[in-house]
Amino acid sequence: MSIIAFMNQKGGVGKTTTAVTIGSILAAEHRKKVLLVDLDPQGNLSDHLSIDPNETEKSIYDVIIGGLAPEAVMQKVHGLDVLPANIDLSGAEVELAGMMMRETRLKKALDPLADKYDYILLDCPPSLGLLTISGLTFAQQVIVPMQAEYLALRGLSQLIHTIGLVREHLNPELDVSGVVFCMYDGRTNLSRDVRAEVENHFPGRVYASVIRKNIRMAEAPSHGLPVNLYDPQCAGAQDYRAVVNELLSREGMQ
Amino acid sequence: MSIIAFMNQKGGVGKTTTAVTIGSILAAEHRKKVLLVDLDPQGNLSDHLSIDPNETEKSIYDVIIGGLAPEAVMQKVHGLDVLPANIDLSGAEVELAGMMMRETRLKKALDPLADKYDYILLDCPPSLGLLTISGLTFAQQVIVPMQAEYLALRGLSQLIHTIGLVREHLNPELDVSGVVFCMYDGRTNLSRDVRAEVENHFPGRVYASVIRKNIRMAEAPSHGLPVNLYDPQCAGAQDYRAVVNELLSREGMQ
Ligand SMILES: Nc1ncnc2c1ncn2[C@@H]1O[C@H](COP(=O)(O)OP(=O)(O)OP(=O)(O)O)[C@@H](O)[C@H]1O
Ligand SMILES: Nc1ncnc2c1ncn2[C@@H]1O[C@H](COP(=O)(O)OP(=O)(O)OP(=O)(O)O)[C@@H](O)[C@H]1O
Ligand SMILES: [Mg+2]
Ligand SMILES: [Mg+2]
Repeated sequence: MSIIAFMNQKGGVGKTTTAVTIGSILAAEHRKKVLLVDLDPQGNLSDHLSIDPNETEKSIYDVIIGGLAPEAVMQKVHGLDVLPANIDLSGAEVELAGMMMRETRLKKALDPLADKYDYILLDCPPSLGLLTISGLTFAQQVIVPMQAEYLALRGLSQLIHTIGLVREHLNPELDVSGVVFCMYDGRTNLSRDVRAEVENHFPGRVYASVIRKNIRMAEAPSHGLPVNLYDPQCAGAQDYRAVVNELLSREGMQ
Repeated sequence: MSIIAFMNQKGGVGKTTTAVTIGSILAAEHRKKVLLVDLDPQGNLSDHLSIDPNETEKSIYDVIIGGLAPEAVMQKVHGLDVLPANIDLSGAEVELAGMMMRETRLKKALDPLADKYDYILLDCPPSLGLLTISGLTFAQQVIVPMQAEYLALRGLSQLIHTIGLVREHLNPELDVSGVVFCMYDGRTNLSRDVRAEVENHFPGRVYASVIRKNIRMAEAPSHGLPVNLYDPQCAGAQDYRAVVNELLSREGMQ
């Protein structure tokens, strides 16, 4: 049983796309039981799976802040269980700031579910605030979706620093298990330079498989489908299959 | 005198690149006095201008939270005045949550500077939290950098909702003055569809000039330079010049 947070405070690097697509391939092609959790007030993971955050009455907000049982907000779609986000979540950061046990509320609510799933995947917002910290407190490992660009590279030291703080105070087993390059264009010097530098930061943890830039990836969410269901043979779906195979072999099982 | 917030909670859409490049062109090519403010704990605006947030002792954090005068943290680089960010800013959201007058602290600190500049440009983080709200409370207008993709489109209703709340409670003159498409690839149906939909949301306010995808844009930050100084004749620099011209003509002056 693995609990993985997809986290990077840099915006637009592929966190949501990676959580949704890996989850969908694990469920549809490796027969794993998968729970996806949308911790981003934008609700992009929910949207990507055709769950409209604007129409969703109850969400992960009610679980974290309201103490509702997760089963009461869970939706099933495309063979996946989903705890969706909605607009209420955008107030959660400020509300959590003043609450007791604010960092561990998500963990307390979801721990009882842990043995029902093979994978629980958390999509984090582009920030190091309390929603991301809640996700890191519950997760066992972090996969960092990464764009091979300079500004994304600059954020790594803050990312490592924050994970270190969570490990020290809230979750001793937490660590970065992998870095996956998304929207990767191997022809540019910039991409290759950044990739080399990231491999220095995370020796042995940068996935050999990369996700190439591919318009079908950007189209899939508008159809409410993960790319492996939208266009199963496209380059993006193939690339994510390779990443899933690498994830499984890194975990010592296929 | 214009105070413009570059804001979009969707990550990676071009907020930082747009604020830096417009600021640099206004200063270097239109002889305007420009102040840039980095409200993002990532410190990407600072980085883009070769101000290392990790080496910066005093930052906008000390102005908003510590009450320091903005002149005490100001740096001058490439003909621009900059109020940089540093790592302290990542604690600001939670600290601000419990403070008196939390939304207006930035405005109180920077209002006295207003008559010294032609343009004050604010780079907001990818969230609707208190740092973004602080920027919206101080700004007179909002320019929304936008990616022509489905997930970015989905965020517009939350963005409009948040600006409406700020206008109602904190800043009656605030409005979206423009939307600028960044990293635009006009050959795809997705781009054209999204652009048409955004024009419905913001009639008359979508800039005719778009910023095309261009690798030199992604290279410029690694050289600590705005693209108009890094590679003045590249497509990105030309596109941003067209946007600046449109900004000036929309403001009724050249
Ligand atoms: N391999 C790819 N090729 C092309 N487009 C992609 C690819 N992966 C993701 N995208 C698109 O790029 C944009 C950013 O991806 P995504 O939203 O998954 O990133 P994110 O890190 O979750 O963003 P945020 O920081 O806002 O949460 C989306 O519009 C998505 O559809
Ligand atoms: N026109 C362009 N063509 C190619 N790359 C671009 C372009 N504009 C920006 N970029 C690159 O795309 C990435 C995202 O841009 P940028 O960081 O400005 O977005 P942002 O909205 O400020 O992100 P965040 O949400 O993390 O603050 C950066 O690596 C930047 O260098
Ligand atoms: Mg996302
Ligand atoms: Mg930015």
